[in-house]
Amino acid sequence: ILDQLKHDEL
Amino acid sequence: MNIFRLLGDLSHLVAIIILLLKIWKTRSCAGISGKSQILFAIVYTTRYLDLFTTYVSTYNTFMKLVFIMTSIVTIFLMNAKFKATYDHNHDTFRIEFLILPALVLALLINNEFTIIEVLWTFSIYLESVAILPQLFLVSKTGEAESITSHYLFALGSYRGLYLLNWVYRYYAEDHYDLIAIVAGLVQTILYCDFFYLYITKVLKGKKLQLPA
Repeated sequence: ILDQLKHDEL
Repeated sequence: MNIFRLLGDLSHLVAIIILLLKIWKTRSCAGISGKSQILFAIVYTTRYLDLFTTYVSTYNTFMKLVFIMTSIVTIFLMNAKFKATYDHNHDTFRIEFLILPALVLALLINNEFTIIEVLWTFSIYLESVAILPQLFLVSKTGEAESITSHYLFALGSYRGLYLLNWVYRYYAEDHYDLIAIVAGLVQTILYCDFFYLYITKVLKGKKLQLPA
């Protein structure tokens, strides 16, 4: 889930 | 980074540049909703708080800073430097009717109940409806300058391109975020009526004028 919460979009 | 995402970001950047150039060159912010601009500034500052916690890439950091700073510059130009040209009388949308529901929804539906994640979610919900005061202003005056139409077209295209990016990422990377997707869908749908007028009128050299 942590990876999903790393928002890599703007 | 795929082509849809890149085109979306560039479209977003172009929209902001068009807006700033319009205000600067014509020395006027007539036809622009200061309320939508305030909402966008809230959107960027609440979404990009992760600048302090997470590093994604130089590109990512750079774009976030550009969006935050240009939104503040736009508000300054509208409310200080070119204040006399600002359409107060027509810009009457009550933004608390957008901010409060977005906040409540973010508290209820989010990926994780932490301050930074709730604020990110709030910014996604708020962005989806942040253009409403601008569309409201256009409908009140019944028309928009073509430069304002180009701005709106670029700004609307950005989330539409993101939708394609999300479809691509779902299949290519097995990555998806339902909150962003649903909000992005709502955001793009709100522009549909405008897109129709833009394609049928502005691109044919006519002024964007709403039927009386």
